[in-house]
Amino acid sequence: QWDEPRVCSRRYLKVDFADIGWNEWIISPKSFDAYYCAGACEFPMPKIVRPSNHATIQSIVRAVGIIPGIPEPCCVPDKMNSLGVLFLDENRNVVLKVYPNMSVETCACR
Amino acid sequence: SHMAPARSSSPEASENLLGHKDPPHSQGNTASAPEAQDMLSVHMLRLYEKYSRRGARPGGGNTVRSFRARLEMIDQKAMYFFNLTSMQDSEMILTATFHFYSEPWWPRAREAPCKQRAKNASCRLLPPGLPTRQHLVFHSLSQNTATHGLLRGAMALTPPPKGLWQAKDISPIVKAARRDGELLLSAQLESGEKDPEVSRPNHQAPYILIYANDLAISEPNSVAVTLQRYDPFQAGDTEPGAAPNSSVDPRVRRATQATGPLQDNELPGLDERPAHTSHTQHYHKHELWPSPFRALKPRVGRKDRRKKGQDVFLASSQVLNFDEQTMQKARRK
Repeated sequence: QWDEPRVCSRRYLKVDFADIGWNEWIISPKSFDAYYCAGACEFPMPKIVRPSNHATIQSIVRAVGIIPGIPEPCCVPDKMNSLGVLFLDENRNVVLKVYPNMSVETCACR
Repeated sequence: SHMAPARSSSPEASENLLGHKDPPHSQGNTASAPEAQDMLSVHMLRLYEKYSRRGARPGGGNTVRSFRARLEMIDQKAMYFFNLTSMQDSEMILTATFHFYSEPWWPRAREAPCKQRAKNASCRLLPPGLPTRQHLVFHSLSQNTATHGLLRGAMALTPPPKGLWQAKDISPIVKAARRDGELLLSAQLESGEKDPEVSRPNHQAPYILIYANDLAISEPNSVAVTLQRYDPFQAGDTEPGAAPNSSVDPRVRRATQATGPLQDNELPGLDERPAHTSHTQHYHKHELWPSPFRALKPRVGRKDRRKKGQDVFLASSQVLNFDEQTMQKARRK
Protein backbone atom coordinates (compact mmCIF):
# COMPACT_ATOMS: atom_id res chain seq x y z
CA GLN A 1 0.00 0.00 0.00
CA TRP A 2 3.02 2.27 0.54
CA ASP A 3 3.25 3.33 -3.08
CA GLU A 4 -0.44 4.27 -3.09
CA PRO A 5 -1.17 7.83 -4.31
CA ARG A 6 -1.81 10.39 -1.61
CA VAL A 7 -4.86 11.78 -3.28
CA CYS A 8 -8.32 10.30 -2.73
CA SER A 9 -8.53 7.14 -4.84
CA ARG A 10 -9.80 3.53 -4.95
CA ARG A 11 -7.61 0.97 -3.20
CA TYR A 12 -7.72 -2.79 -3.68
CA LEU A 13 -9.50 -4.94 -1.10
CA LYS A 14 -10.55 -8.54 -1.58
CA VAL A 15 -13.14 -9.74 0.95
CA ASP A 16 -13.17 -13.44 1.77
CA PHE A 17 -16.42 -14.41 3.50
CA ALA A 18 -14.49 -17.02 5.50
CA ASP A 19 -12.56 -14.14 7.13
CA ILE A 20 -15.77 -12.64 8.48
CA GLY A 21 -17.37 -15.97 9.39
CA TRP A 22 -20.17 -15.84 6.84
CA ASN A 23 -18.90 -18.74 4.73
CA GLU A 24 -21.02 -21.24 6.70
CA TRP A 25 -24.17 -20.03 4.96
CA ILE A 26 -22.87 -18.26 1.85
CA ILE A 27 -22.66 -20.69 -1.06
CA SER A 28 -21.33 -18.29 -3.70
CA PRO A 29 -19.24 -16.26 -4.13
CA LYS A 30 -16.58 -17.29 -1.60
CA SER A 31 -14.86 -13.94 -1.94
CA PHE A 32 -15.21 -10.77 -4.01
CA ASP A 33 -13.26 -7.61 -4.86
CA ALA A 34 -14.85 -4.93 -2.67
CA TYR A 35 -12.12 -2.18 -2.88
CA TYR A 36 -12.21 0.87 -0.58
CA CYS A 37 -11.55 4.63 -0.77
CA ALA A 38 -8.69 6.45 0.91
CA GLY A 39 -6.55 9.52 0.34
CA ALA A 40 -6.46 13.27 0.81
CA CYS A 41 -9.11 15.78 -0.23
CA GLU A 42 -7.04 18.88 0.40
CA PHE A 43 -7.18 22.20 -1.38
CA PRO A 44 -6.72 22.52 -4.30
CA MET A 45 -8.52 19.30 -5.25
CA PRO A 46 -7.71 17.83 -8.66
CA LYS A 47 -10.57 17.02 -11.03
CA ILE A 48 -9.91 13.33 -10.64
CA VAL A 49 -11.38 13.34 -7.13
CA ARG A 50 -14.65 14.66 -8.62
CA PRO A 51 -15.45 16.91 -5.66
CA SER A 52 -19.01 18.01 -5.05
CA ASN A 53 -19.63 21.78 -4.92
CA HIS A 54 -19.99 21.56 -1.17
CA ALA A 55 -16.66 19.73 -0.85
CA THR A 56 -14.94 22.43 -2.92
CA ILE A 57 -16.33 25.21 -0.72
CA GLN A 58 -15.48 23.31 2.46
CA SER A 59 -11.88 22.74 1.37
CA ILE A 60 -11.45 26.47 0.55
CA VAL A 61 -12.91 27.52 3.90
CA ARG A 62 -10.51 25.12 5.58
CA ALA A 63 -7.54 26.39 3.53
CA VAL A 64 -8.41 30.02 4.31
CA GLY A 65 -8.43 29.03 7.97
CA ILE A 66 -10.67 31.79 9.23
CA ILE A 67 -12.99 29.29 10.84
CA PRO A 68 -10.98 26.87 13.00
CA GLY A 69 -11.73 23.15 13.20
CA ILE A 70 -13.12 22.62 9.70
CA PRO A 71 -11.91 19.19 8.52
CA GLU A 72 -11.04 18.50 4.91
CA PRO A 73 -13.77 16.70 2.86
CA CYS A 74 -13.91 12.88 3.05
CA CYS A 75 -12.78 10.42 0.42
CA VAL A 76 -15.81 8.13 -0.08
CA PRO A 77 -17.19 5.71 -2.67
CA ASP A 78 -18.95 7.46 -5.55
CA LYS A 79 -20.05 4.82 -8.05
CA MET A 80 -20.69 1.30 -6.61
CA ASN A 81 -21.66 -2.10 -7.97
CA SER A 82 -24.14 -4.79 -6.87
CA LEU A 83 -23.23 -8.33 -5.92
CA GLY A 84 -25.37 -11.45 -6.30
CA VAL A 85 -25.05 -13.73 -3.26
CA LEU A 86 -26.29 -17.32 -3.10
CA PHE A 87 -26.83 -18.37 0.51
CA LEU A 88 -28.84 -20.59 2.85
CA ASP A 89 -31.50 -18.87 4.94
CA GLU A 90 -32.32 -19.88 8.50
CA ASN A 91 -34.55 -22.71 7.22
CA ARG A 92 -31.65 -23.89 5.02
CA ASN A 93 -33.52 -22.94 1.87
CA VAL A 94 -31.28 -21.72 -0.97
CA VAL A 95 -31.77 -17.98 -1.62
CA LEU A 96 -30.32 -15.68 -4.28
CA LYS A 97 -30.22 -11.99 -3.44
CA VAL A 98 -28.66 -9.15 -5.46
CA TYR A 99 -27.29 -6.64 -2.93
CA PRO A 100 -26.57 -3.12 -4.17
CA ASN A 101 -23.49 -1.05 -3.22
CA MET A 102 -21.26 -4.00 -2.38
CA SER A 103 -18.12 -2.96 -4.28
CA VAL A 104 -16.51 0.38 -5.18
CA GLU A 105 -16.25 1.51 -8.79
CA THR A 106 -15.01 5.10 -8.21
CA CYS A 107 -14.15 7.33 -5.22
CA ALA A 108 -14.77 11.04 -4.72
CA CYS A 109 -14.39 13.83 -2.18
CA ARG A 110 -17.59 14.70 -0.35
CA SER B 1 -40.79 -27.57 -19.26
CA HIS B 2 -37.09 -27.95 -19.00
CA MET B 3 -35.04 -31.03 -19.65
CA ALA B 4 -33.09 -31.87 -16.60
CA PRO B 5 -30.86 -34.63 -15.50
CA ALA B 6 -32.47 -37.09 -13.17
CA ARG B 7 -30.06 -36.89 -10.30
CA SER B 8 -30.03 -38.84 -7.14
CA SER B 9 -29.42 -36.46 -4.33
CA SER B 10 -29.06 -36.45 -0.63
CA PRO B 11 -31.44 -34.15 1.19
CA GLU B 12 -28.33 -32.30 2.31
CA ALA B 13 -27.85 -31.08 -1.21
CA SER B 14 -27.45 -27.63 0.24
CA GLU B 15 -24.44 -29.01 2.08
CA ASN B 16 -23.05 -30.09 -1.32
CA LEU B 17 -23.68 -26.55 -2.50
CA LEU B 18 -21.72 -25.28 0.45
CA GLY B 19 -19.10 -27.87 -0.35
CA HIS B 20 -18.61 -25.93 -3.52
CA LYS B 21 -18.33 -28.93 -5.76
CA ASP B 22 -19.05 -27.32 -9.09
CA PRO B 23 -22.41 -28.66 -10.20
CA PRO B 24 -21.93 -31.20 -12.98
CA HIS B 25 -23.30 -29.69 -16.16
CA SER B 26 -26.47 -31.40 -17.16
CA GLN B 27 -25.93 -33.43 -20.26
CA GLY B 28 -29.59 -34.03 -20.76
CA ASN B 29 -31.82 -36.52 -19.14
CA THR B 30 -29.73 -39.56 -19.00
CA ALA B 31 -26.68 -38.11 -17.31
CA SER B 32 -26.55 -39.22 -13.77
CA ALA B 33 -23.84 -37.20 -12.16
CA PRO B 34 -21.59 -39.07 -9.82
CA GLU B 35 -21.86 -36.25 -7.33
CA ALA B 36 -25.49 -36.03 -6.29
CA GLN B 37 -27.17 -32.66 -6.49
CA ASP B 38 -30.87 -32.07 -6.55
CA MET B 39 -32.58 -30.11 -9.25
CA LEU B 40 -33.34 -27.21 -6.91
CA SER B 41 -29.65 -26.61 -6.20
CA VAL B 42 -28.75 -26.93 -9.87
CA HIS B 43 -31.49 -24.48 -10.77
CA MET B 44 -30.45 -21.91 -8.16
CA LEU B 45 -26.77 -22.17 -9.14
CA ARG B 46 -27.80 -21.59 -12.75
CA LEU B 47 -29.73 -18.45 -11.78
CA TYR B 48 -26.75 -17.22 -9.76
CA GLU B 49 -24.34 -17.76 -12.65
CA LYS B 50 -26.72 -16.07 -15.07
CA TYR B 51 -26.80 -13.01 -12.82
CA SER B 52 -23.08 -13.01 -12.09
CA ARG B 53 -22.10 -13.26 -15.75
CA ARG B 54 -24.63 -11.05 -17.41
CA GLY B 55 -26.12 -9.10 -14.54
CA ALA B 56 -29.47 -10.52 -15.62
CA ARG B 57 -31.86 -9.74 -12.79
CA PRO B 58 -33.49 -13.05 -11.81
CA GLY B 59 -37.15 -12.78 -12.78
CA GLY B 60 -36.79 -9.01 -12.99
CA GLY B 61 -36.34 -8.70 -9.22
CA ASN B 62 -33.47 -8.83 -6.76
CA THR B 63 -34.43 -11.95 -4.84
CA VAL B 64 -35.15 -15.62 -5.59
CA ARG B 65 -36.21 -17.86 -2.75
CA SER B 66 -36.37 -21.62 -3.16
CA PHE B 67 -38.47 -23.94 -1.02
CA ARG B 68 -37.85 -27.65 -0.71
CA ALA B 69 -40.80 -30.05 -0.39
CA ARG B 70 -41.40 -32.14 2.67
CA LEU B 71 -43.12 -35.40 1.65
CA GLU B 72 -45.88 -36.85 3.86
CA MET B 73 -48.13 -39.83 3.07
CA ILE B 74 -51.72 -38.94 3.99
CA ASP B 75 -54.39 -41.57 3.32
CA GLN B 76 -51.83 -43.39 1.16
CA LYS B 77 -51.46 -40.30 -0.98
CA ALA B 78 -48.19 -38.42 -1.38
CA MET B 79 -48.59 -34.85 -0.09
CA TYR B 80 -45.79 -32.31 -0.50
CA PHE B 81 -45.61 -29.50 2.08
CA PHE B 82 -43.79 -26.19 1.56
CA ASN B 83 -42.99 -23.85 4.46
CA LEU B 84 -42.92 -20.32 3.03
CA THR B 85 -42.44 -18.55 6.36
CA SER B 86 -38.88 -17.45 5.61
CA MET B 87 -40.18 -14.85 3.15
CA GLN B 88 -39.50 -11.31 4.40
CA ASP B 89 -42.36 -8.79 4.62
CA SER B 90 -40.37 -6.40 2.45
CA GLU B 91 -40.27 -8.92 -0.40
CA MET B 92 -42.93 -8.21 -3.03
CA ILE B 93 -43.75 -11.43 -4.93
CA LEU B 94 -43.30 -11.08 -8.67
CA THR B 95 -43.67 -14.70 -9.78
CA ALA B 96 -43.97 -18.09 -8.12
CA THR B 97 -43.32 -21.32 -10.00
CA PHE B 98 -43.88 -24.94 -9.05
CA HIS B 99 -41.28 -27.34 -10.48
CA PHE B 100 -41.97 -31.06 -10.60
CA TYR B 101 -40.67 -34.13 -12.36
CA SER B 102 -43.23 -36.31 -14.05
CA GLU B 103 -43.15 -39.20 -16.43
CA PRO B 104 -45.94 -40.87 -18.36
CA TRP B 105 -47.42 -43.90 -16.72
CA TRP B 106 -50.21 -46.10 -17.68
CA PRO B 107 -52.95 -47.58 -15.55
CA ARG B 108 -52.50 -51.28 -14.83
CA ALA B 109 -52.93 -53.17 -18.13
CA ARG B 110 -56.27 -54.98 -18.20
CA GLU B 111 -56.38 -58.61 -19.13
CA ALA B 112 -58.62 -59.51 -22.04
CA PRO B 113 -60.99 -62.43 -21.35
CA CYS B 114 -58.65 -65.17 -22.34
CA LYS B 115 -60.30 -68.05 -24.41
CA GLN B 116 -58.05 -71.04 -24.86
CA ARG B 117 -58.55 -71.73 -28.63
CA ALA B 118 -55.35 -73.52 -29.10
CA LYS B 119 -53.24 -75.07 -26.47
CA ASN B 120 -50.37 -72.75 -26.90
CA ALA B 121 -52.37 -69.63 -27.51
CA SER B 122 -51.09 -67.15 -24.97
CA CYS B 123 -53.46 -64.79 -23.23
CA ARG B 124 -53.42 -61.42 -24.87
CA LEU B 125 -53.37 -58.25 -22.84
CA LEU B 126 -55.32 -55.28 -24.10
CA PRO B 127 -53.00 -52.58 -25.40
CA PRO B 128 -52.60 -50.02 -22.65
CA GLY B 129 -54.95 -47.06 -23.05
CA LEU B 130 -53.83 -43.47 -22.98
CA PRO B 131 -51.45 -42.55 -20.17
CA THR B 132 -53.25 -41.33 -17.10
CA ARG B 133 -53.94 -37.61 -16.76
CA GLN B 134 -52.69 -36.12 -13.53
CA HIS B 135 -54.01 -33.15 -11.58
CA LEU B 136 -52.06 -30.75 -9.45
CA VAL B 137 -54.00 -29.65 -6.34
CA PHE B 138 -52.85 -26.94 -3.92
CA HIS B 139 -54.08 -26.24 -0.43
CA SER B 140 -52.84 -23.60 1.99
CA LEU B 141 -52.97 -23.78 5.74
CA SER B 142 -51.68 -21.61 8.55
CA GLN B 143 -49.04 -23.00 10.82
CA ASN B 144 -51.25 -24.41 13.52
CA THR B 145 -54.25 -25.96 11.73
CA ALA B 146 -54.18 -29.69 11.31
CA THR B 147 -56.78 -29.75 8.53
CA HIS B 148 -56.09 -30.16 4.85
CA GLY B 149 -56.37 -26.40 4.63
CA LEU B 150 -58.08 -24.25 2.07
CA LEU B 151 -58.18 -25.35 -1.57
CA ARG B 152 -56.14 -22.76 -3.43
CA GLY B 153 -56.00 -24.16 -6.90
CA ALA B 154 -56.06 -27.21 -9.15
CA MET B 155 -54.75 -27.73 -12.66
CA ALA B 156 -54.90 -30.64 -15.11
CA LEU B 157 -51.55 -31.82 -16.41
CA THR B 158 -51.00 -33.21 -19.88
CA PRO B 159 -49.04 -36.44 -19.65
CA PRO B 160 -45.45 -35.78 -20.77
CA PRO B 161 -44.02 -37.76 -23.70
CA LYS B 162 -41.27 -38.97 -21.36
CA GLY B 163 -39.82 -38.25 -17.91
CA LEU B 164 -38.99 -34.59 -17.60
CA TRP B 165 -39.16 -31.63 -15.26
CA GLN B 166 -42.03 -29.20 -15.73
CA ALA B 167 -42.77 -25.76 -14.27
CA LYS B 168 -46.18 -24.30 -13.55
CA ASP B 169 -46.91 -20.69 -12.65
CA ILE B 170 -48.58 -20.64 -9.26
CA SER B 171 -48.21 -16.90 -8.59
CA PRO B 172 -51.92 -16.28 -7.86
CA ILE B 173 -52.01 -19.24 -5.48
CA VAL B 174 -48.95 -18.12 -3.49
CA LYS B 175 -50.01 -14.44 -3.45
CA ALA B 176 -53.49 -15.31 -2.18
CA ALA B 177 -52.13 -17.67 0.47
CA ARG B 178 -49.64 -15.05 1.68
CA ARG B 179 -52.32 -12.35 1.73
CA ASP B 180 -54.35 -14.60 4.02
CA GLY B 181 -51.31 -15.30 6.18
CA GLU B 182 -51.32 -19.01 5.32
CA LEU B 183 -47.66 -19.65 4.62
CA LEU B 184 -47.87 -23.45 4.62
CA LEU B 185 -48.66 -24.77 1.16
CA SER B 186 -49.43 -28.38 0.25
CA ALA B 187 -49.29 -29.82 -3.27
CA GLN B 188 -50.63 -33.12 -4.46
CA LEU B 189 -50.12 -34.78 -7.84
CA GLU B 190 -53.43 -36.60 -8.12
CA SER B 191 -54.14 -39.30 -10.63
CA GLY B 192 -56.98 -41.20 -9.05
CA GLU B 193 -54.97 -44.38 -9.00
CA LYS B 194 -52.63 -45.78 -6.39
CA ASP B 195 -49.95 -43.24 -5.97
CA PRO B 196 -46.62 -44.08 -7.60
CA GLU B 197 -45.20 -41.13 -5.70
CA VAL B 198 -44.10 -43.41 -2.92
CA SER B 199 -41.43 -44.86 -5.16
CA ARG B 200 -40.34 -41.38 -6.29
CA PRO B 201 -36.76 -40.77 -5.12
CA ASN B 202 -36.37 -37.55 -3.18
CA HIS B 203 -34.10 -35.98 -5.79
CA GLN B 204 -37.20 -35.75 -7.92
CA ALA B 205 -39.14 -34.05 -5.17
CA PRO B 206 -40.87 -30.93 -6.43
CA TYR B 207 -39.80 -27.45 -5.33
CA ILE B 208 -41.11 -23.90 -5.44
CA LEU B 209 -39.21 -20.80 -6.59
CA ILE B 210 -40.45 -17.36 -5.61
CA TYR B 211 -39.06 -14.39 -7.57
CA ALA B 212 -39.43 -11.20 -5.53
CA ASN B 213 -38.37 -7.62 -5.28
CA ASP B 214 -36.98 -6.88 -1.83
CA LEU B 215 -37.98 -3.25 -1.22
CA ALA B 216 -35.63 -3.08 1.78
CA ILE B 217 -32.55 -4.19 -0.12
CA SER B 218 -31.51 -0.62 -0.86
CA GLU B 219 -31.41 0.18 2.84
CA PRO B 220 -27.83 1.18 3.74
CA ASN B 221 -27.24 -2.00 5.71
CA SER B 222 -29.54 -4.53 4.02
CA VAL B 223 -26.74 -7.10 3.80
CA ALA B 224 -26.65 -7.31 7.60
CA VAL B 225 -30.37 -8.10 7.82
CA THR B 226 -30.01 -11.40 5.97
CA LEU B 227 -26.32 -12.28 6.13
CA GLN B 228 -25.05 -11.08 9.49
CA ARG B 229 -26.18 -13.97 11.69
CA TYR B 230 -24.25 -13.19 14.87
CA ASP B 231 -24.03 -10.10 17.00
CA PRO B 232 -21.50 -9.27 19.74
CA PHE B 233 -24.33 -8.63 22.17
CA GLN B 234 -26.38 -11.68 21.22
CA ALA B 235 -23.92 -13.99 22.96
CA GLY B 236 -24.94 -12.99 26.48
CA ASP B 237 -28.50 -12.11 25.49
CA THR B 238 -28.05 -8.94 27.51
CA GLU B 239 -28.81 -5.43 26.35
CA PRO B 240 -25.67 -3.74 25.05
CA GLY B 241 -23.97 -1.90 27.88
CA ALA B 242 -26.05 -3.55 30.57
CA ALA B 243 -23.97 -5.26 33.25
CA PRO B 244 -24.38 -8.98 32.92
CA ASN B 245 -26.95 -10.11 35.46
CA SER B 246 -25.19 -12.24 38.08
CA SER B 247 -27.93 -14.88 37.95
CA VAL B 248 -27.56 -15.10 34.16
CA ASP B 249 -23.82 -14.90 34.09
CA PRO B 250 -22.58 -18.51 33.82
CA ARG B 251 -19.23 -17.69 35.38
CA VAL B 252 -18.62 -18.55 39.08
CA ARG B 253 -18.19 -15.35 41.04
CA ARG B 254 -15.38 -15.67 43.56
CA ALA B 255 -15.60 -14.06 47.02
CA THR B 256 -12.77 -11.64 47.65
CA GLN B 257 -12.60 -12.50 51.39
CA ALA B 258 -10.88 -15.81 52.00
CA THR B 259 -13.42 -18.03 53.72
CA GLY B 260 -11.39 -21.09 54.59
CA PRO B 261 -7.99 -21.32 56.37
CA LEU B 262 -5.38 -20.11 53.95
CA GLN B 263 -1.96 -21.76 53.70
CA ASP B 264 0.22 -18.83 54.51
CA ASN B 265 3.83 -18.41 55.47
CA GLU B 266 3.17 -17.61 59.07
CA LEU B 267 4.59 -20.23 61.31
CA PRO B 268 2.24 -22.03 63.67
CA GLY B 269 2.35 -20.84 67.24
CA LEU B 270 3.16 -17.24 66.46
CA ASP B 271 -0.18 -16.27 67.89
CA GLU B 272 0.91 -17.07 71.34
CA ARG B 273 2.71 -14.24 73.02
CA PRO B 274 3.78 -13.99 76.60
CA ALA B 275 1.64 -11.59 78.60
CA HIS B 276 2.10 -8.07 77.39
CA THR B 277 4.43 -6.15 79.75
CA SER B 278 4.13 -2.45 80.29
CA HIS B 279 6.83 -1.74 77.78
CA THR B 280 7.83 -3.62 74.81
CA GLN B 281 10.58 -6.03 75.66
CA HIS B 282 12.94 -7.51 73.15
CA TYR B 283 12.07 -11.12 73.31
CA HIS B 284 15.05 -13.28 73.02
CA LYS B 285 14.35 -16.17 70.72
CA HIS B 286 14.83 -18.74 73.50
CA GLU B 287 12.17 -17.10 75.55
CA LEU B 288 9.90 -17.05 72.56
CA TRP B 289 10.64 -20.54 71.38
CA PRO B 290 11.26 -22.74 74.40
CA SER B 291 11.51 -25.87 72.20
CA PRO B 292 12.38 -26.37 68.54
CA PHE B 293 9.08 -28.11 67.68
CA ARG B 294 5.78 -26.83 68.79
CA ALA B 295 2.40 -28.56 68.78
CA LEU B 296 0.10 -26.92 66.29
CA LYS B 297 -2.33 -24.63 67.99
CA PRO B 298 -5.95 -24.24 66.82
CA ARG B 299 -5.94 -21.24 64.50
CA VAL B 300 -7.74 -18.07 65.44
CA GLY B 301 -9.66 -16.03 62.86
CA ARG B 302 -7.63 -14.34 60.21
CA LYS B 303 -8.39 -10.84 61.52
CA ASP B 304 -7.20 -11.63 65.06
CA ARG B 305 -4.25 -13.44 63.65
CA ARG B 306 -3.33 -10.52 61.46
CA LYS B 307 -3.74 -8.14 64.45
CA LYS B 308 -1.66 -10.33 66.68
CA GLY B 309 0.83 -11.07 63.96
CA GLN B 310 1.22 -7.38 63.33
CA ASP B 311 1.81 -6.63 67.04
CA VAL B 312 4.41 -9.35 67.30
CA PHE B 313 6.12 -8.15 64.15
CA LEU B 314 6.00 -4.65 65.55
CA ALA B 315 7.63 -5.90 68.74
CA SER B 316 10.60 -7.71 67.20
CA SER B 317 11.57 -9.38 64.01
CA GLN B 318 11.21 -13.14 64.34
CA VAL B 319 14.23 -15.39 63.94
CA LEU B 320 13.53 -18.82 62.58
CA ASN B 321 14.45 -21.58 64.95
CA PHE B 322 16.80 -24.35 63.80
CA ASP B 323 18.52 -27.13 65.73
CA GLU B 324 22.19 -26.71 66.82
CA GLN B 325 23.64 -28.86 64.06
CA THR B 326 21.93 -26.78 61.36
CA MET B 327 23.13 -23.63 63.03
CA GLN B 328 26.73 -24.91 63.08
CA LYS B 329 26.54 -25.78 59.40
CA ALA B 330 25.15 -22.35 58.66
CA ARG B 331 27.93 -20.65 60.64
CA ARG B 332 30.53 -22.71 58.83
CA LYS B 333 29.06 -21.68 55.50
